[in-house]
Amino acid sequence: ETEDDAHDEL
Amino acid sequence: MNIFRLAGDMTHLASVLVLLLKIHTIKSCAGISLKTQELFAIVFASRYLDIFTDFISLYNTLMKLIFLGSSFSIVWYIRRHKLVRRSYDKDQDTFRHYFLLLPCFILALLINEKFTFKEVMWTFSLYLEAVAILPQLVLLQRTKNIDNLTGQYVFLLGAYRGLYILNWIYRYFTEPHYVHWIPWISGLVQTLLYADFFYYYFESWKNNKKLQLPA
Repeated sequence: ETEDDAHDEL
Repeated sequence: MNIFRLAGDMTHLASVLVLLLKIHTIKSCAGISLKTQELFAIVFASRYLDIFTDFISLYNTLMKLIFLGSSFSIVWYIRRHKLVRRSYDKDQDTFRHYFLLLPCFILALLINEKFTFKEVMWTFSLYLEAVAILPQLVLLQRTKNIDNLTGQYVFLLGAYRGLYILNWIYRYFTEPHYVHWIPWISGLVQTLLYADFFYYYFESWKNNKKLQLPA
């Protein structure tokens, strides 16, 4: 997972 | 993780807890739209398909489990719990929520960042979440006396969306390639839907009066 990925949001 | 994102997640968590607390302790779901709750359950189920495939952090996995578990248990409570079911205003909660699913799904098929199953489902969940509050807002407008917990629940949900926008602005300036039009626009639409509610919520708070939305 890269730092700038919206997929790490809920 | 920045402070806006954390605060957003915490208000989101608080909103769910307030609702569960209301349902569990008072055994009542008066003023709560089952339609909205069903849409939220679908939103989380389609968004968190990556829960077993991509590990981001323990925090992330735990929060996903909480949102999945809470949204499905709220739906279960309203549909199946003997006492809670009785307090559900079926006749007031008439929004045709199924009609929101297909347009959101088609839009996700057409406009997405990557045409894969998981990505389309993720995008679908964003579009659906943007409009999922509509049945609840319609129900609030029909309810004469909105109880405090219901008002707080909707307020916390709106606050969560507002804080996520601040989180995106922060990330845009601090992370080099952070540009995501799809969550931004759908998140903005979602937040705008709360604008009217916020106005009346603050008015009632300022005047120390019970929350009532104009019909």
